[in-house]
Amino acid sequence: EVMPTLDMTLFDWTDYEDMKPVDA
Amino acid sequence: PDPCYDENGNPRRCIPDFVNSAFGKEVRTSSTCGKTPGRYCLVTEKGDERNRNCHTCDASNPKKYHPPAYLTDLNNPHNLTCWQSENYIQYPQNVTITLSLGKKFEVTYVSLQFCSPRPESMAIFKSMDYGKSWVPFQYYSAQCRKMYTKPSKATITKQNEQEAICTDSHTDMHPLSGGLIAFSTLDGRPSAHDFDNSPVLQDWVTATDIKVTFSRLHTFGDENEDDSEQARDSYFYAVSDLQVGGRCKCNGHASRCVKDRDGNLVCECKHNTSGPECDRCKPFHYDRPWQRATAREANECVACNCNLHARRCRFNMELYKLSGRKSGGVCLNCRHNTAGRHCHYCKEGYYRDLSKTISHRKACKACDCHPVGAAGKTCNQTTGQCPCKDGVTGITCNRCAKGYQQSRSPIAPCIKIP
Repeated sequence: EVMPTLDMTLFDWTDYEDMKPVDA
Repeated sequence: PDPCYDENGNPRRCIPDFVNSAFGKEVRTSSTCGKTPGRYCLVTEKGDERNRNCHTCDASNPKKYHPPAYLTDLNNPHNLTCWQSENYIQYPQNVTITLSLGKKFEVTYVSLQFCSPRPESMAIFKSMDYGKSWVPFQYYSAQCRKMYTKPSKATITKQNEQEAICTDSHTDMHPLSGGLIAFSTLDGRPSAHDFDNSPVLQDWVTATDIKVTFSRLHTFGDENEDDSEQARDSYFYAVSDLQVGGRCKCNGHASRCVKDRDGNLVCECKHNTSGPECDRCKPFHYDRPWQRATAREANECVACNCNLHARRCRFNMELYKLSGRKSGGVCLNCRHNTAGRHCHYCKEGYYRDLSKTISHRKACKACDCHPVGAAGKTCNQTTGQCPCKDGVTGITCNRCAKGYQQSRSPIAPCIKIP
């Protein structure tokens, strides 16, 4: 059973703007 | 076959041929007869009887001139050609002849064959910096102490092997013509038998220019008598052949010298050496220090080992010593994401692609760690495994592990399933 890759659109960057990758 | 390599292709010491490095070269003289046509007289002796035959020296007449070129032209004993100075240039005045060899030579002897009587005093000098400075090579005088403040025939010791000595040999006035002065640079030098291991003597015999100063004429003592004019016209310096025997200096790393694009004489360097005297290593061959070749060891320069990832390197003595004097090269500006003194591992953020050799251009691959799932950007050098956050898995940390699900927090991207 292969787990799906992480979906970048699901993450909430509200408090982590400085961590947000450019392409996210 | 190249003399600098043996039949198996291994490097070995090689030296250029022994030549008369003066032959055909231009000689500068401080005085040459005939600028204005003038008389000179040749003295011959028969028993006690002395005869003078007078001639004209005329620089504009090929049959009567005595140019400096005669010093180094083909020496035909049956048809001697002699350079000749002006008349009666007597001490304290002197006459100097200077020869540029065009590059560094290891001089074995300097010889002069005279058409006139040999000088009462003369000195041979050498330069190692193309005439900027001069070092005495040898003095000849019947009065060493008076003329050159030197004792006659001083003994040479290990402590003064680079000193010129003065000798009164070859200073008698006879023969009136055809006398020879030959100076051997290594004669009487204690370390001569072990020249290979004597940097002092290697330095001593090295010259770029030779200068001979004729300091005092021999005379019959009639130069101050009433009819001294004819007598004085008999006293001048005249040389038929100046020879400088030696080898082009190439430190054992070339078998010949050639003219470069600018017409300068340079060694045809082998053993990965370069420079006019093969006195340094050629670029990128700095894995060990440059050394002169010896009979036992060619001491060729060795290329740095950079696995084809760098074009430049430098030598590091500490590393060389630590390696047991094997290797001291340090590569500069490793490319293709490599690092280390030999560009032999991958730099941070990259890992080895073991399916390729280390010298392959793509031997290092980017880690490509996931921006959220990985705890850092540096992966394992050999496996490429990135450091994953809790609950995350995959070589690049791009999935949640079994029993976990993705959350909304970039800090804890995977949380346990309740």
